[in-house]
Amino acid sequence: GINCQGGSRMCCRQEFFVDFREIGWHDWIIQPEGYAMNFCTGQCPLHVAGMPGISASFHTAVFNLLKANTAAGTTIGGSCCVPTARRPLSLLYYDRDSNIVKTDIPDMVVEACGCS
Amino acid sequence: NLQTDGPCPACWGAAFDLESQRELLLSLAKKSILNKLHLSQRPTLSRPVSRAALKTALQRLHGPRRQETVLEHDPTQEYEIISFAETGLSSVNQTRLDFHFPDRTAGGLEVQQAHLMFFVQLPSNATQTMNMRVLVLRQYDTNLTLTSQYPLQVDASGWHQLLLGPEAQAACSQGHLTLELVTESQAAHRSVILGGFSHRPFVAARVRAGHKRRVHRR
Repeated sequence: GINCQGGSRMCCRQEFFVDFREIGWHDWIIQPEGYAMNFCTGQCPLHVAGMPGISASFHTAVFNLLKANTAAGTTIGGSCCVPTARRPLSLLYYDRDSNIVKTDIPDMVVEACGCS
Repeated sequence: NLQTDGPCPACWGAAFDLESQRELLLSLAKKSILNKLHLSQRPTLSRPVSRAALKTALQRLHGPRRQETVLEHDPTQEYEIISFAETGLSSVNQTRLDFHFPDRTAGGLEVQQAHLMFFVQLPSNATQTMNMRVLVLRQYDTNLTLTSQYPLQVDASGWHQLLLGPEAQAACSQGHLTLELVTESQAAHRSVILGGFSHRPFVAARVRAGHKRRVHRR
C-alpha cells in the first residue's frame, strides 16, 4: 500500500491516530494507548483501477494508461480507493461493573489501500 | 457527512484537510469503538480495581495467545472477562463471593470456559479440606439455592485455580454468580481465603456474545 504524504492525490492510506488520553478514555481503556483509525483517500484514475495495493507497479501503470487511453469511453462506473488489508484492534478495558474485559475487534485498523 | 463532489466519498479530488476535520474524525472513532463493543456510552467506573489486583489478573489473561486466523474466520466476537469478587456474608469458615457479569448484547453471553482464582494462606506444612458451593437465584425466589458443591483439597499456600462447571457457567451467563468456599477445620481463628487488595479472588471467563433463542408465535 501507499501511505499518503505531501501533495499526492493518488489513492493512499491516510494515517490518523486517536490518543485515548486526548479524548479522556484512558481511565476505562487499560490498553492500548490509542487507536490507529487510518482511512483510504485519493483518486483512482482509470489506468490504476482494479489494481489494489502494491501490485500497482510503475510498468503496470504505464501499460494500463496506454490501454485506458485506447479504451477511453468504453468503460463505465468509477473506481474507489478502499482498504485492501485490515487487522483487528485488541482492547483491554473496564466495563461498568469494573470487570476487566479483553477482546479483539476484527477489521478495525486499515493496513493498506488500493483501487477497487 | 464529509463534503465530497464525486460519486464516491473516497474518490474526491481535493486533498483532505486532516486538521479541519479532526473533531469529526475523533467523534467517528468514539462511535465506531462503542458500537463494536455493543456499548451505548463509555462505562463510568464506580468501583476502581487496585493496581495489585489488576496486575495479578493481567498475568492470568496474558496466557498463550491463540492464532489470530482462528478469530478471523469466526465472525462471533469473543471476550475474556475478569470479574473481581465482592465478599458477601462471610465467617471464619465460610467465604461468600459475588461476581457480576455484563449482559453483553441483548442475546446475553455464552460462557465457553470459566475459572475461579483464589489465594489461600495456610500455616506451614498444613493442608486444608474445603467445599466449594455454587448458589443461584431461582425465578420468583429471593433466597439463594444450592445447585452443586465440589470437594477441594488444598495442600499449599498461594493462588489456586478451579475450573467452574456448567451450573456456575450458566449463572455467569445470567449475569450474577455466587460461590461459597467452606473450610472444614474448626480450629481456625481467621479465614484462610485472603481477600485483600492484591489477593482479591476473581473469575476469568472466556465468553462469546450469545444469541438468545427466538420464540416464534405459532
